[in-house]
Amino acid sequence: TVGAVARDVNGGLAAATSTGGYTAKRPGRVGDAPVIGAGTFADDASCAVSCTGSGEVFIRYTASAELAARVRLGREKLDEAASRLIAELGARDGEGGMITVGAEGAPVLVFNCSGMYRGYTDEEGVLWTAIHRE
Amino acid sequence: MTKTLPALAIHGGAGTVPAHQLDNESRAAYHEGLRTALRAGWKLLHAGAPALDAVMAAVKALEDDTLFNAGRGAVLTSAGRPEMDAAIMRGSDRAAGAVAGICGPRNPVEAARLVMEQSGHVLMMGKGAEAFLREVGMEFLPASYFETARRRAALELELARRASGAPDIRTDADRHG
Repeated sequence: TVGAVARDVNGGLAAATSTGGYTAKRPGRVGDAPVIGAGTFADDASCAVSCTGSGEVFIRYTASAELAARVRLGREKLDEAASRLIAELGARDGEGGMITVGAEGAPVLVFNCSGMYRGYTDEEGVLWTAIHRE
Repeated sequence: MTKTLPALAIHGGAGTVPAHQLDNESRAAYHEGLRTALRAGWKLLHAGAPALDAVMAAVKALEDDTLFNAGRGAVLTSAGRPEMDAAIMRGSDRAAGAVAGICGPRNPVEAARLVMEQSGHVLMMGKGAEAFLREVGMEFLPASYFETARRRAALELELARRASGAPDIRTDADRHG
């Protein structure tokens, strides 16, 4: 699974996710990537989110909509909410990660497994990439 | 309208090859694949383009890279062929498009955007989605374009394991691609 989240100069947010699923999946099985509010979500009033991992769990817990709701309802800041949520999903066999960006501030990249291919650009366009916990 | 600082993040999946199994050449290839995607998205953001264009450009770059489980290099189903899913969503009006269980469009994320912009629906799946995408002029490639030897080997390994009843001890990478 691959994904991207972005904020443009007008403050607009967007998210995209694309996947082949998992190796030897049953034909017809669909994971969280194309399910809006599970693996992919964007709302300028909260955040843009793209997820990767145990799709069935991310669907059942509407992972990306849940993150957006926690931010929109003002319960938690984006980075705190994302870290807490990915840990909660991990406790429910939801192994994987998520990337997210809000109306302001740097992107947030979190995961609860051994690694996640990931990267982001800072405001000057400097690229940062990583694979494991580094 | 006040200008905000643009931002872009990407992921290439959480099914990573264990650190001790990743040789320097492979590690460098993954980092370069990620940087290529970041450059594709950042170039647009820096030029003032909408976030939607930036996330699509970044995901297309990852779909075109056989290292990542999407588009070319997608994993295979137990029936031995790729079934791809994708979604895209815009935060200003919550417009969204998604495709599930398709095989043919080089870039499934672009197919998702066509669903968002031209179908009147949010999510389209399987043969119906493919028929719509052909109607709106999308190019279709054979399933062989998407398959790689690495994914075929991972599939054969898993099918042999299932046949033998051995426990699933695959790494994240082999399971999630």
